[in-house]
Parts: sequence; C-alpha cells; structure tokens
Amino acid sequence: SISKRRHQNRNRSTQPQEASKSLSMADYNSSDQKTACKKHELYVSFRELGWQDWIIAPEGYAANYCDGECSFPLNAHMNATNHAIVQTLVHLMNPENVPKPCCAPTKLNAISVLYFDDNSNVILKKYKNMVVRACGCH
Amino acid sequence: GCSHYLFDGNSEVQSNFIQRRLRISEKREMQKEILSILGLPQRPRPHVSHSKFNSAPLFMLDLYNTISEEEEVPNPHRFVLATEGPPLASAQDSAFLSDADMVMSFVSLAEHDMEISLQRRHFRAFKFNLSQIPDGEAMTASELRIYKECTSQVYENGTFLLSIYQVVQEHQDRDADLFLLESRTLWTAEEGWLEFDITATSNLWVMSPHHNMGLQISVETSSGRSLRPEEAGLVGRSGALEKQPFMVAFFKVSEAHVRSTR
Repeated sequence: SISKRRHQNRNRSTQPQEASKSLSMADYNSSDQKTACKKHELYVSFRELGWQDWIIAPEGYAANYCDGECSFPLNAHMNATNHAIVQTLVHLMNPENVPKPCCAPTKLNAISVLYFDDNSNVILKKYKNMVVRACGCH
Repeated sequence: GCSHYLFDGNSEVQSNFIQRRLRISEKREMQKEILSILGLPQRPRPHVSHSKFNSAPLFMLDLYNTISEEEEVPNPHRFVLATEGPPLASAQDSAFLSDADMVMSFVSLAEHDMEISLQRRHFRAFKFNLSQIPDGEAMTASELRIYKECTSQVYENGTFLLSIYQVVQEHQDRDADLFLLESRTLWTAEEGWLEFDITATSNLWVMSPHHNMGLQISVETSSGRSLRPEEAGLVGRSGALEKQPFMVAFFKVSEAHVRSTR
C-alpha cells in the first residue's frame, strides 16, 4: 500500500546504512545497478574499417549491446518478459539446473547504408535489426 | 584492456571495456563479418575519381538524408558531397522510397548522340548495366532521369515533343527497331529533372538481359522537325556533372537473405 511504502521510504532515508546492508546481503537483488541488465555503447566505425572509399554514408553507426544480470526482482524498467520473471523465480528455487534469463535486445532498429558497387553505381540499402534501442530480460 | 569507472550521482557504476587497436587479422575478420551482414561477397572497389559529384550519388544522398530524417535514429549531421542545391528527389520518389528495401542508381555506360542522315533524325542513346542487382530483390519501380535546362531558342508554340524509346532490335544495315515508351510535350523555358517511368522495360532487362539494348530519346518540334537533344536543353555527357542523366530503380526484398556458414 502507498502509506506502507511511504513509511518504508522514510525509514530508508533515515537509516541509509541499514538499507545498503540489506542490498549487499541480497546478492540476487536487481537493484544492484553495477550489474543490472542495460544497454551499453558500441560504435561500429566504417571509417576505422578503412571503407570510406566505397561507403558514402554513414561514417559508422551506434550498434550498442546489452549486458548485465537478470536477477530477482525483475523491475518493469528492465523490459522483462513474463517468461523471464517466472524463469527468475525458478532459478532462485533451483539455481543449479535453471539459469537466470538472458539480458538481450528487446527493440532493434534498422540502418540505411549508401555505398558504391564495383561499377560505381550507387546503392542505398536498409538493413534491419542493426541497432539495439532497448534491452531486457528474456 | 582497462577498467573504467563511471560516477552517476552517488552510485558508482563500473563498466569494463577493452580499448585497444584490433590486430590486422582481427580487423580482417571483422570486415568479413560486416560485409557478410551487408550481403556482399567482398568489398566493392569502385572507380570513384570525380563520380562522387555526379548526379546519381547526389540524388542517392538526397534519398539517404530523407530516410535518416524519417528514422528515429538521430542523424547529427546531414551527409553532403557537394554544394547543396534544391532536392533532387521528388514526392513520387519519396513514395517509392517508403516502400523500398533497396534503391540503386545506374550510370549510363554508353551515351552517344547520333543522327540518321537520310531522315535527318537526331537521337541520344543510353545503355545501363543491370547485371549487378543482388539476388532476391524485386524491382518495384524504375525511372530514367534527364536534366533539362532552359533554352534560349524558341520553337513553334514555345514547345517541343520529347519521345523515349526502348531499343527492341539492332540491325547492321538499317535503323534499330524501337518501341515507344512515352512522349511528352515540354516548354523551352522549362528547367529541372524529367522523370520517365521505365519500370516495365527494366524488369524485362532483369529477367532477360539479352533484351537489354538500351534506350533512345529524340526531340522534335510541333511541326515534326528533328532537334539535337542539346538544342532542347537536355543535358548529356558534356554537361555539368550534377546534371548527368541516370537511371534509378527501387527494390523490395522478395526472399530472406541467408548468410553462408563459415
């Protein structure tokens, strides 16, 4: 309930050490921001690959990648599937046999590449699923 | 490798990343993988000296910038090859573009102005190589684009007739057999890109390349006098680079791209 949560929050703000202790004790808690599943930056540079003579645009693109733990509890911001939530619980009950869900892309975007072919014709092509827009637990 | 710590307010966020130059073999492997994703067997080796500033790349760049603006991905800088003029792509091109997975431009391999002496008929011939179209791409539309400049010469009614033909059969001893694709009345004062729909013809060329004998255009006054294309202001090989005629085709993927196992 809201009133209960407010009360807890007040307690948390007055006792920060207690709160951090409980966080460190719960090694499966996803609020540990160090390891939570999230999007990371990864830039693919066509220029670095030495392709600027045939790729007209873009110079490169932000491909990104997903990395991090999918641990209990899976909060809404992690874009977890229903199955991932169940799998997390089963993992807690049976960690030896059932792994944690994977941190993977949930939303991928396309990029367009403009390039010359061998005959100096120009090609503009759309490539699907090249850019990670959002990550989540699957 | 090195560890890098990011500080976000009170929480310490650690991210480990490798920051080093790739070895030559690793770079080659990376290039091979990305080329495979792009559907290319090897990196193209175009002969681009000044062709970067030709009308076809400029037109394609215009389309690229249109797509980038529509996509959610932020495009911090518009790509510009030469001085930016008015957009080359028309509203119709944008409509084709929204439905296309691939757009390809073709430069004319053989463009020559000729005259058939007995009839004093002038024409300009074009030839395009469509053999490099990747497998699994279905052509949805194609256009021949010719730039027309304003001409100072005034003909009857201030207009002339431009006709575009598909070459059906070539002969050693007589004129080629032609199939009329379109005729259009143009004003002498008119200036800008002329777009001719050649979808049916180019689809025929893709399906049976031996039928690809090119296109011809001819211009005549309303009284039927044949004009040289440049008299009508139609820019050819000797004209400005950014006004060179070219062909553009729009494609839709008709089959899933399967990458080969390595």
